[in-house]
Amino acid sequence: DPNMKAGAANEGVLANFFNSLLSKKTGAPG
Amino acid sequence: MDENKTALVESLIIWLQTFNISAPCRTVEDLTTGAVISQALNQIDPSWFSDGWLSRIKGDVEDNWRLKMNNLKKVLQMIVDYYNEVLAQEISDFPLPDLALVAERSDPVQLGRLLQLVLGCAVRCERKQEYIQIIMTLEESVQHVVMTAIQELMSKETV
Repeated sequence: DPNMKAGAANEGVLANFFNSLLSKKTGAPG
Repeated sequence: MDENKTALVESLIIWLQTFNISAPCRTVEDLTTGAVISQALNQIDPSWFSDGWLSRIKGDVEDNWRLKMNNLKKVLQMIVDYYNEVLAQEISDFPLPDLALVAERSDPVQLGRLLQLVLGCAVRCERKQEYIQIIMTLEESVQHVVMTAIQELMSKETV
């Protein structure tokens, strides 16, 4: 089902983005 | 109103509802006093957006646009200082919201810009993990708007 595939891909994009944000160092210096 | 123009503010209002805020937080009008936004900021980083600062945001402003404007100015100034001094991020390329339009006309696009800056504080603060994980539980369409808003902020920032 192409809709399901697109949905899963979208979910993957979101998860990748937020996980990469989680692993970034906090902006606060020190 | 153009759906694209209101998508940002609508999604960010849904996100704001995940905070523990006593005042109503459902419509654009609910947010134009600055009271809800300042409560959210106080939860995001209470050491910067302190209880003392929060107490200077007037709660009972009703439809007085001058009082709303005073509150919103205090909120925006403190957010800009937070980016510069705590997060060490310059956001000079990011178009700051027109607060007069928010206070006088409840402009959803300008309010969206202000909430976008609040979002940027949440996903960069010391407790960002908590806030990002909450965002990841929101509906996919909301997450998408939030992601785009963060990406736009990041593209305008310089360390």
